[in-house]
Amino acid sequence: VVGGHPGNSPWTVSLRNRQGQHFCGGSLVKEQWILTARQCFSSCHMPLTGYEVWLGTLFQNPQHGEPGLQRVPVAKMVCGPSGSQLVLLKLERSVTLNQRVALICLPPEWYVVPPGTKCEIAGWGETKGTGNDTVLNVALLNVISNQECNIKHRGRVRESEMCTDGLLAPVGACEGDYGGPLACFTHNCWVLEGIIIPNRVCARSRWPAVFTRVSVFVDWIHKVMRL
Amino acid sequence: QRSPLNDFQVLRGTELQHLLHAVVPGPWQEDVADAEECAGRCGPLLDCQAFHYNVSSHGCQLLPWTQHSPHTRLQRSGRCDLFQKKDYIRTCIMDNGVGYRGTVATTVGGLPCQAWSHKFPNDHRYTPTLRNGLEENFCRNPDGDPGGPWCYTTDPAVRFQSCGIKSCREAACVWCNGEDYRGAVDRTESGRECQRWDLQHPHQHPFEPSKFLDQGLDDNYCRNPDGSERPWCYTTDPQLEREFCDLPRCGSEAQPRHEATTVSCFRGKGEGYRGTANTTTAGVPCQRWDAQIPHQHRFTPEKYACKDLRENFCRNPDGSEAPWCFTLRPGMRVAFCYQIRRCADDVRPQGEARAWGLELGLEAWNRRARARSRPDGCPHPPQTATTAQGSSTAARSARPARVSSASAGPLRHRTSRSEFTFTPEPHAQLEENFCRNPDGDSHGPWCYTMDPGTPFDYCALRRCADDQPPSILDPPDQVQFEKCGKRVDRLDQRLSKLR
Repeated sequence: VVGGHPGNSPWTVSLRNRQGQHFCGGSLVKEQWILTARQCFSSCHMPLTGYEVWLGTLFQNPQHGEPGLQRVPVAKMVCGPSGSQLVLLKLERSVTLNQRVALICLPPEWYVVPPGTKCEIAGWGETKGTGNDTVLNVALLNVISNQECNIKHRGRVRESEMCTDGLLAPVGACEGDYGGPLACFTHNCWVLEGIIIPNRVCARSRWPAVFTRVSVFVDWIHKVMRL
Repeated sequence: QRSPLNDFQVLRGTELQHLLHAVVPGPWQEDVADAEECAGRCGPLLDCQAFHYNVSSHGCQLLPWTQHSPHTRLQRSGRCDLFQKKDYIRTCIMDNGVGYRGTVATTVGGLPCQAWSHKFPNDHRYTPTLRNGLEENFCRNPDGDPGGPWCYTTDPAVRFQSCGIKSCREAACVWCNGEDYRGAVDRTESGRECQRWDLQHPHQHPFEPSKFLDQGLDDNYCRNPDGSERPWCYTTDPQLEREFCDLPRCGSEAQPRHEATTVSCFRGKGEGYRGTANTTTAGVPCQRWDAQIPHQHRFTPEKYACKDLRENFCRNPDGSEAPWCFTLRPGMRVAFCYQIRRCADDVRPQGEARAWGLELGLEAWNRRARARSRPDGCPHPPQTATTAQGSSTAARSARPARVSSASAGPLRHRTSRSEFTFTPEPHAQLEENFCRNPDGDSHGPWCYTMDPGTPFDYCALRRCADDQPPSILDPPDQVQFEKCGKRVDRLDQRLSKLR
């Protein structure tokens, strides 16, 4: 995250490849389910042996035996509907919820976040030197309407996507943050409104960032978890 | 610090059975700590050629035979791993082959070997013992002949001849950077012995064989699991962690042997991508591969000749998740090139669906009937649903749809974990295994699949061009949230206190 600051986001998880390296973020939507971005995986049917999800730590490289760290292998991947750029990961076992690990709410189906809503992104990705690379960084962003966003994006933003305003200083997601959450504080709780997907430019100042709009795919998420 | 297991080749989850019941293997020894200790017991014994290791009880059973012995058979086992002495199993030789205990019994000229216990037609002074391993008429090298294993022949005119068994080094060559190398060389270029991949001593390492099933990290053979320039291994020398192996290269380097290359999109991990994209997803220009500024690296074009590391194009020379490059930005060493399109590796759209495809599925299709539908395969608008219906039967992931029994009652489907029942829309009429949308899924027609790993999937159907869904941008009023989304913000103050 560029232009962020160390912070806490107990539903943000770190996806680890077989070498144990962090390569993407994700959001804990159920004790055994992580929602992340499609771009993080080479295929919907790739072998997941050795891939893990790390939770319960703020550190990019937690020491062995760090209290609170949970390392859970990924058991299954389900790709979202075409165009969703989403993937649901099922873990081999349920995580333990505590102060460091919490679920994030899913929005109602088709819920549209009102423009101006304050949200935040979180991740262990590239800070471009603006923050502490060794811990989880969080950045605050404001939602703008698709209409306003499409002015600069020249109509390319779809309804299954949503935008946040570009700030004067470069603030936003970058390499290694993809799949992470755009969480908005609504009605007294944090809701997963968007998923960080690769944008053409990282944290470009005065340029709106685009996210996948989770509410469009909530029925799919529930269906997968139910089936 | 070599492990006694270095002399053994493992077959996981395998038992070696002797078909002659009169022949009994050794007793199970439960007082061993691990497989290494078993290997330590079997290694020095001349009549121990292999052993079973029970992964749950940690016991071991020494065996006087291997899978190449007569009347034996390999059997899958949930309890045991089978360790066999390399010299009995390898089909190639190390050094001059003095230790070779394979079963080749013909000479390089094709002559059958004379049994060592026979003195006719060629008399000789050798007496078979367990130590010299002069079994039957197998090629051996009892006198350390530099030409490798040999034997007396059954042709009186030819007293003895070499058997021409290849050295392990020559037996397998290296394509490209050797990611596919599966040979049996277990020495580095300086002659050090390799450490086993399934051991963490003397060097700790992340390449656990169970995590890298596709890298063939067998025993202590040279391999290339991390996209290095050529096969390597951790060494048994505590002073040197890892070292390359000296292996012969196969033919021309220019092209990978079996990878299909793409230029406008990438498939799988993009190892075959040969396009000209030269910025990262974030738009940062890529560094030339043949430059070491601003980032020093080991991926030079000459060492990775078949990875096409031209100019500053995005490539995937090391098996990463997608094509990537070093960037020109000093603070950002590497980055992925996700902006490159993925090749359309799922099923091409077989037809179209209107609204959410609720109208599909009124009647079974046959090829002629489909010819009668509208030329674009699109059903009529909802208010005039007629008999022209779609017959797509493949999910997006190309998994065939499972047949639904079209009983009028609730639809029962058993998935591996739960029983899923629902009452379809009255007009869904689930026929055969055609894609349908009985539960009004907003993402269109779907089906259960024949793949147990994929209970259901959407079908590759394109939305009819003249059917746009209603806009979602006028938000619903009421908002209901589940019990979640709470966090303790005091945590990060504690972190700052940490600072």
